[in-house]
Amino acid sequence: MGQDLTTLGLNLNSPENLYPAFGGPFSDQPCRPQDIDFHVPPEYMVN
Amino acid sequence: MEDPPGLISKTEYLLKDWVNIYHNQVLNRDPMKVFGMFVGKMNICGILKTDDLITRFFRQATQLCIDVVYTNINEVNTMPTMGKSKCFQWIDAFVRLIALLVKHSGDNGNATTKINLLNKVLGIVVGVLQQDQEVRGVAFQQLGYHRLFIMLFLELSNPEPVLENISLHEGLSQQTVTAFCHTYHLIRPCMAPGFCYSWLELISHRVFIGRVLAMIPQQKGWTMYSQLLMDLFKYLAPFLRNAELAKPVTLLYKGTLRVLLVLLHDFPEFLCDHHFGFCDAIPPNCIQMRNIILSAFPRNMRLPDPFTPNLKVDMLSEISTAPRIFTNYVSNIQPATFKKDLDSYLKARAPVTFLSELRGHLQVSNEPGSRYNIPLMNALVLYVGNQAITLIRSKNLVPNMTTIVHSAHMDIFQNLAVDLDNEGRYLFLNAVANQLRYPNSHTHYFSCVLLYLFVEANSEAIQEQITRVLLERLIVNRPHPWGLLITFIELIKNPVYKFWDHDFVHCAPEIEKLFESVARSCM
Amino acid sequence: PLGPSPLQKEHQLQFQMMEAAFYHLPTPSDCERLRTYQQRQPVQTPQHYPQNQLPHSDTVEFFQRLSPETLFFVFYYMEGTKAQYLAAKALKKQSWRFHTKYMMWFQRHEEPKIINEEYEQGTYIYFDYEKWGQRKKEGFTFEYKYLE
Repeated sequence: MGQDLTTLGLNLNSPENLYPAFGGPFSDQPCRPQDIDFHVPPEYMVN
Repeated sequence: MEDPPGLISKTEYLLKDWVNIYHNQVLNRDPMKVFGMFVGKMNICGILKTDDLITRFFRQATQLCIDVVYTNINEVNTMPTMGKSKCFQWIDAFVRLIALLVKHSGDNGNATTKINLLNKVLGIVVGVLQQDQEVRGVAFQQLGYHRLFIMLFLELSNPEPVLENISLHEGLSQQTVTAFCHTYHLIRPCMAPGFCYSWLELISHRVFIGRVLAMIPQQKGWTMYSQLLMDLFKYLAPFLRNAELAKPVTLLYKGTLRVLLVLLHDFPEFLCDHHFGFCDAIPPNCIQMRNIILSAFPRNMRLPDPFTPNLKVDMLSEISTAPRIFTNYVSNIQPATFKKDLDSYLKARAPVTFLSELRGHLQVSNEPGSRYNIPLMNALVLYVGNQAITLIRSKNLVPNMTTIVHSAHMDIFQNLAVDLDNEGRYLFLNAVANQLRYPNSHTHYFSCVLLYLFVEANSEAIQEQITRVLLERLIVNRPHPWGLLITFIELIKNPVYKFWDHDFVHCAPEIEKLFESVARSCM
Repeated sequence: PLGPSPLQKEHQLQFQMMEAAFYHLPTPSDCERLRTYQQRQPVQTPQHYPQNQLPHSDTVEFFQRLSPETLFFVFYYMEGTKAQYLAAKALKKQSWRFHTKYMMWFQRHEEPKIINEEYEQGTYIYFDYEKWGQRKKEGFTFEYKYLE
């Protein structure tokens, strides 16, 4: 019967593209905002 | 040839120095000044004197980073966060050095120097990876290479103020993507099976997908990406031919499904354009994975509900449009003499011997399960079908149960249906069913072909096999291609096919119930 | 009718390499910059805890509903990520301003006493990330060259 493809952790009904937050082929969760490296203004790199 | 004496110690000294610079945040305050001073040190060490020395430096430095991984591998496995952080401290610093050297090599206006250096470095890492895999075998660790490739790609993908004119930036980023696509093709799973999980991560990374499929103008990255997916399907194929999948295969297979679902959702036109090549590589028993690809349809297209009563498929505006096929499938029709005979038969329905020799060209062995040349079968079916559509169109007709018959093209299809054995006919019917996709001229024509072969079959075995080929594609979990649904609905609904009269429809209670449930959802 | 087909020698070798790699798979954090804080450490929580992200949790609108304290936490502990970027945008929408020299967020407590081309001066609330709390600062001069 194959897999139930709705259980692979992808929101297949999302109106937006999935790839920008795609968690990868072995992850059943999309990336959270804190997982996504972002080109922030250098001043934000406070650490 | 051996490295010149002292090179390894110089490389180690320079790399350690750079790692300190990178991690002491010194780099962040005035990156160009710090980088310039470090290049001065490299010069003093004579590293930049010749192309050969630069190459050796990069190979040594790569090896040093990989050695750090193996040195810390126990900690990586027991305390991943700590262990990996040690490895990544070195690798991330080395990557930044490579990225700065690439971006600032040659003068700013010249992307070629930069890309040449990038390709050199990527080639060096590939060489180290392949040698490492050969030497260590199952002890090979993918971690270091994984980190190197992805962080270098991300570094080079970051918007770069240095490269003033965007066109250079565009050009560089397009060539950067091309360089990485070539590199990933070189370390495809067939060549580096120990790297296959990382490889799938790398080619499906959100930034990489965005770059290759969305950012490069005019979809120029699509063909390169289709090549990488072909590499994946070819690697998986032998493992997927067996219904019971070993765990390592299941993981890679499920990962592939996730990537295909993202592509189906975000880039359906990409799957539409390259479906033919993918169906050549995907084993015929991978029904659901193939259905994902065949279910793709252009986003601007509205598909009528296949269950709409009295749906007039031939009235749909898109039904006469030929789909884009980006695979050069005609080149699979070999040998050239066969192609010549085929063309002459299509033109003049002669020589008649062509039909009786057809099976001989398609059958390549007597080994059950691999008797036939599948790419040739697929190419032959599509080529003959395409020729038929062109001929029908040239008479200002549309494909239907009248216009597709009594032609050289249908002779060939009927011959294949009658003359091949069970296995061959299954592959032939699959080649036809693989064209049942979204509303287009191929879906329409091949739907008529299947239905015609059913109604004209001279044995119930053929009708049963046509039903099986359609049914096995329908009973798997979604998605299901639109063209498959409308064909099956027509078969069970239109009394001209006498579908319900056949014994095989009632061969088992659950099969009968299944047909009835599909029938109910149609009525 | 194809049935299973036996693996050839080369596929068996490939399978051995793949199987070995199966025991040290890449993890999502292998593709992310090293995090000083908040590394990914998946922990199995009780099933009745929400296991998935809240819908739209990656939008500025969602971040605007968070308290300033939460936004400051995200800003200072998730640097270099999209979360930090969204937290900064949400703070600005709540009329906080980032001072690039003190690397702290300021908010006017009342209309400034002085405003000119270079700076404004008055009473501000600022968030002190060392003491982790909001403070009032009177007579502060906010030079525009430090306004991000």
